[in-house]
Amino acid sequence: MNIFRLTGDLSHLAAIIILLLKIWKTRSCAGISGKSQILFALVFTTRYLDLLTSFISFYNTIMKLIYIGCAYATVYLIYMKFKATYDGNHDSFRLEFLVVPVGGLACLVNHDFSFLEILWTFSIYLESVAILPQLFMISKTGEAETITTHYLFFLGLYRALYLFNWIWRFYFEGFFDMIAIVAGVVQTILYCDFFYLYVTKVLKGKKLSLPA
Amino acid sequence: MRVDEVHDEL
Repeated sequence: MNIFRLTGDLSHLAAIIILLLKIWKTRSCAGISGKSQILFALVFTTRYLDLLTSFISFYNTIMKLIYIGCAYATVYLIYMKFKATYDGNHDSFRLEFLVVPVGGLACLVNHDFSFLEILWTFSIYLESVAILPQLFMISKTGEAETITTHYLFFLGLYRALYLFNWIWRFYFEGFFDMIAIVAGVVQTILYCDFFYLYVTKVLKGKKLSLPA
Repeated sequence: MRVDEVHDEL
């Protein structure tokens, strides 16, 4: 554990909590891509199956349980409790375009051709692109509520901090996991355009809206 | 790169 990883995990947690609170407090999931949230629930489920096979630390177990629980709670709020506010027409990204290629890639490029390892690899690849339906939705509607942009910022920040974590671990522990690193770089790059808009607009008090 | 170890990151 190093400072980058800890702050990365906390940033990830902050993103998840911000989204849940936003939906709960406003009693609305307008502007939120339910499809991205389904993908994140799938990511956590396939990655954390090792909860059943190995114990790493108390911290590790608790965080995994929180992530999984929050992911399913978010999906529940969007598709069940506040279904009436869900903007399905603008959430039109086709999930199979992500899940199928990612599944194929996980079977081809992995550390070990075993069931749990392939699911772990699948989750890593899928996480790197899981935000695309949300970004696609924002590009379709041309705007995002400020609280939604905070959510996206913390979600992007988490992966960026993990990049520093991997640099740290490479230098001080000689550890590197090429699959996680490449997927993490891809994931962070996907947020770059958004980071730019966040800094130039949202942090200056303006709403995030894209030019027509 | 490690195969037989656990994935300790979240």
